[in-house]
This record gives sequence, C-alpha cells and structure tokens, in this order.
Amino acid sequence: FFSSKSLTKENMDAIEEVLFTSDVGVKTSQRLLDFLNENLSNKELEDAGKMRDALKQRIKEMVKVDVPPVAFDKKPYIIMIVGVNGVGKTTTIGKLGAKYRALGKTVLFAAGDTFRAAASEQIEVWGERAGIQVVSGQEGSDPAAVIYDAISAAKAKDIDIVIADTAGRLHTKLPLMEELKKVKRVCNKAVEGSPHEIFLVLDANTGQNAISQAKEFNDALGITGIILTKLDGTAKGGVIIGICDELKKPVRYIGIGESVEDLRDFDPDEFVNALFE
Amino acid sequence: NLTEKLSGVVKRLRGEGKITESNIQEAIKEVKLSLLEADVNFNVVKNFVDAVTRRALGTEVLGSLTPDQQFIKIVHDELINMMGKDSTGVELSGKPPVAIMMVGLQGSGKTTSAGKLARYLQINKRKPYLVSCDIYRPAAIEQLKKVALTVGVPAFDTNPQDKPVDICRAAIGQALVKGCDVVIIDTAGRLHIDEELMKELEEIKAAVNPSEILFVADAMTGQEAVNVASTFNQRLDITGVVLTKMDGDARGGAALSVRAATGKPIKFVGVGEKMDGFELFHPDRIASRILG
Ligand SMILES: Nc1nc2c(ncn2[C@@H]2O[C@H](COP(=O)(O)OP(=O)(O)OP(=O)(O)O)[C@@H](O)[C@H]2O)c(=O)[nH]1
Ligand SMILES: Nc1nc2c(ncn2[C@@H]2O[C@H](COP(=O)(O)OP(=O)(O)OP(=O)(O)O)[C@@H](O)[C@H]2O)c(=O)[nH]1
Ligand SMILES: [Mg+2]
Ligand SMILES: [Mg+2]
Repeated sequence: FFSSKSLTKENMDAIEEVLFTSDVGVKTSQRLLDFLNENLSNKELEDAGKMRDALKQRIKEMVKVDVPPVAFDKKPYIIMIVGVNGVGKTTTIGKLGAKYRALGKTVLFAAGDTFRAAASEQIEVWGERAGIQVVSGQEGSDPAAVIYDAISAAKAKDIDIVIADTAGRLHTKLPLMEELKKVKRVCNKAVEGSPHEIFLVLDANTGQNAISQAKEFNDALGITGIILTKLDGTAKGGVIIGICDELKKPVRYIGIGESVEDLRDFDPDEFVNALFE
Repeated sequence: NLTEKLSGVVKRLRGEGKITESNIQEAIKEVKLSLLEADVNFNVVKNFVDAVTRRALGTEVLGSLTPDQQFIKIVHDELINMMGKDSTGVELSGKPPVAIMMVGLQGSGKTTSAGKLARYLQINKRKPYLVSCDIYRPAAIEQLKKVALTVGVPAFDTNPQDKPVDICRAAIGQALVKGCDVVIIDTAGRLHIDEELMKELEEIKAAVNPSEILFVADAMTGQEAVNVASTFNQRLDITGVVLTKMDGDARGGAALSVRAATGKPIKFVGVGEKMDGFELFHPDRIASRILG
C-alpha cells in the first residue's frame, strides 16, 4: 500500500511482506521501495529476482557502517554496556570477556548493576567461568562508585580491558539516563577519554521501539556500537537497518544463544541473507 | 497521532451520507500504517482492517457524530473488542496448593512478574509460595529468592542439580506443609523453537496440573509476537498473558498480536521494575496507546 509507479503489485506486496514481518518498519521499508523505484529500470522492476538482489545490496550498504574495527589501543580499554531491561547485557559481557581472553587480553568486569536482585551474583558467575576478576559493590550502592573502583583496580593490575555492566533501564526514565551520564563522566575522570566504547545492546525480538531506544541512548551518551542479541530465535532484527542508516553506528557483535561461545562478529552478508530466508 | 491523521483524511466524509469502500480508502491506509508502526503483526493488521471495513461500510453517518469521529470510533471500538475484557485476575480453582506457571522467552520479565504476582495475591488474602526451576541462568534461583524476600513470601530452596519437574513437585509438597495455597512457578526463559525446553514445560504442566499458565511477553516485542505466542499456546494451552515493561514508550502492538494469535486474555500489565509495578489489564487503555 505504498504508492509506487513501476513496481508490479505482486512484487511490491511480496517485498512489503518480507520487510514488515522482519521488523524493518514502515519508514525504512518505504525508503527501500523508493530506492528501488529510483534506481531500477522498469524492466528490472518486473523481475522479482533482480529486485530482491538490488534490495539485499541496498540493505547491506545501510547496515555496513564504515568505521574502523574496535582497536583496544588504550589501556585499560574501557567498554560500557548499556540498554533497556532484559536484552542480554550481562550475558553478553560474559561472552565478550571470554572472547577477549581467548585473544590474549587480560579482562576485568565491573558489576555496575547495583540495583536489580542478584545482578552482581549473575556477573560473578560469568567472571568465575572465564577466570575474570569481578569488582562489585553492595546492592543499592552508587554504580559510578563501583565502576570507578573497578577501573582503579584495573590500572593497579595492568589490566587490558574493563567491561562495565550497567542496570537495564527504559530510555524514558530520565533520572536513570542521568545516572548513566554520571557513570560515563566518572569513567572519564578515572581514565581520560574513556569509556572508549559504549555498546548499546538491542534484543532482536524488539519492534520499532528499538529506534527510540537507540536514539535516546545515543543522544544521552554517544554510543560507539550496537550488539544485537537473541538472533538464534525467529526474530530477524530488521529494525537495525534504519537505525544503522540513520545513526551511522555499527553493529559490532551478534548474540546467538545463552552459552559463552554464542557471540559472533556482525557480518552484513549473513544478516541480509537471513532476512530473506 | 492517528486521530489527527484520520481527521484530515476522513474530513471528506462530511457531506456524504454513507461510509463507502472508496471514501474510506485513505483512512484505512492510515490505520494500517499506524498499527504497523505500533508493532501489530502484519497479518493481524490485515484482519483487523478487514473487520473495521466491514463494520464501517454501509454505516449511516449519524447526525450526532462527524464522519471522521464515527470512523475513529469504529476503529477504537473494534480494537477494544479484539483486546478482550477487563481482567479479573487469576483463576485459582482446585485443591490447594494451586500452581501457576510463568513461561516465556528469555528476559521477558518472568522472575520479576512472579514476585509481583505473589505480592498481588498476598494483598488479595492468599498465601503464595514461590519456586524457581530455572537451573540454567546464572544466579536465577538467587534472584527469585531475593524477590521473595522483598515481597515477604516464602520461597523453595531450589537445588540447581535437580530436574525442573522434580523441583516443582517438591516445592508443591513444601507449600502444602507451610499452609500456602498458591505456588508460583518461575521457569527459565526459552525459545519457542527449542524442542527440548518446550517439552520440559509440557512435563512440568503434566506434573503440577496448573490452574494458570501465564505467558509473559515484553510489550516492545515486534512482529514475531504472533509466532512465539502461538507456539507457547499450542504446546501448553496458556490461560493468560502478562505484558511487561509497559512503563516504557513502546506502543504495545504486541498485545493485539498475542491476543489475536491465542484468543487468551491479557491478565496483568507490568509497569515498573519494583514489585508494586503491576496492574490488572484494561483493554481501553492499551487500545488508545496502540492507536497512538
Ligand atoms: N537465546 C538467547 N538468549 C539470550 C541471548 N543473550 C542473552 N540471553 C538470555 O536473555 C536473558 C536476559 O539476559 P541478561 O544478560 O540477564 O540481560 P540483561 O540485559 O543484563 O538484563 P537486565 O540486567 O535485567 O536488564 C537471559 O536468560 C539470557 O540467557 C542470546 O543471544 N540468545
Ligand atoms: N521497567 C520495567 N522493567 C521490568 C518489568 N518487568 C521486568 N522488568 C525488568 O526486566 C528485566 C528482566 O526481568 P526478569 O524478571 O529477569 O526476566 P526473565 O523473564 O525472568 O528473564 P529470564 O529468566 O532470563 O528469561 C529486569 O531488569 C527486570 O527488572 C516492567 O514491567 N517494567
Ligand atoms: Mg544485567
Ligand atoms: Mg528469570
């Protein structure tokens, strides 16, 4: 039901269905259809195969944000993990820590969720499993203080990478977003120029609300990358197409399960192919 | 919002005596797009819009309402109609202790909702007992125990080396001993496509014969809400839905998707991280929100 001069009705309906059911969203789907109309010949627009290839190529361009890889060029390299409730932040930290250790780095976890029941205990288990020290605080203590202590410990022990967990929070809760800004300022106090990465974790099951999540967390903190979790489910995570195109932030990793090894580098080709499966 | 968009589009209905297929085409398109933006499932939107069209066609433009108001009212009423009734809470029939199972995808809010439900039942003069049979997630049992402590409700001392079915049976035995009349079972998050773990839920159901099986769904869920909810419903015959994280700004179209896919009632809404962030479901509230 978009106005489209040359796309045959069948081809348009087919494309719309794939895009909408993959959570690509109304606005981004319209932009993709406009792109096809503007760039393909009438003959090509009648060829479903050519359309699909052009669409895949365009989507790939939109999600492949041209930024250098994560560099670990400062020590300690400080990574802050943020996102709304239940998306997989703590689990992803467990996976990242193990991954970086396997690359020969020393890692320390900061248990920056001092709010939720058993949050420290949860990240402590991940630390134990990977042989990674966890610095935590009392439940209800100031998360910025815990993270500051963790960074001090990392400096004293000559640790390569600090990964700071934070409590899940809805982006609409302004005092909680202010708390994150404070955590960011405290990191910078401890190590100038840090945090060196702020990764926003998004759940692939999330619909269009992921767009406001990305926008609000980015406006508040300036995120440096996205981690898309739970892609082992049936959701496609299509909402990140519009997010990457608009915010120009790269998806760095994807989560594909609940075990420590279930983390992969983001591959635009894999992502686009999965959309059209 | 949709009302504003529709007022513009349906203005031309003024001066027309009846609503016809052609004169509401634009309005129907606006409704479609608005529902998709609200994360209502693509096919649920199609069916909803067909229902609205059927209801609207041939409707006389009544004297008291302007045509746009009439159309909006039809959309609103149809949405409320599809969402079901005001929730009356949980069904607790059967010999005590009665079991309630909390099921759903990873991270949807089951453990938190289990605690909230316990608090709600306690306020309603029940004696709830909490048990975690999540032997997989690090510190899951600890989380549920802490939640129980916060609410002031006893919790089973789950041994993560035991099987979930045995844990649940033992917990019911303990609840009986303690004189509790409801056992709320917190299960591990799982994928609807994980055959082994879906079977585990079926086994727990068979063992405890629950009075309620509540599917806990995140309000920000997108298109897959239909697929996930249908699968849980087909495997378990859920009795109700808890929609969590409604204190955010997600439009919550998943509510309509889940309702349409399962026909089961939405019983509660989670509106915060604390134990008091729990309300009975009211269809008119979510209908306005979905329509934006
Ligand atoms: N299937 C699947 N489950 C995941 C993935 N990542 C995390 N999970 C699960 O999602 C649930 C929530 O994960 P957490 O790491 O606690 O999420 P969180 O964002 O830290 O949650 P809060 O701190 O409460 O906001 C857990 O059951 C995890 O095992 C993934 O990639 N795939
Ligand atoms: N803002 C808000 N947060 C909620 C709500 N319900 C749950 N949460 C949060 O969502 C996150 C996940 O909640 P859990 O109860 O751990 O979810 P779960 O379904 O038990 O997760 P798994 O056991 O890993 O599948 C936590 O940070 C909760 O505090 C709600 O209604 N509003
Ligand atoms: Mg966490
Ligand atoms: Mg849980």
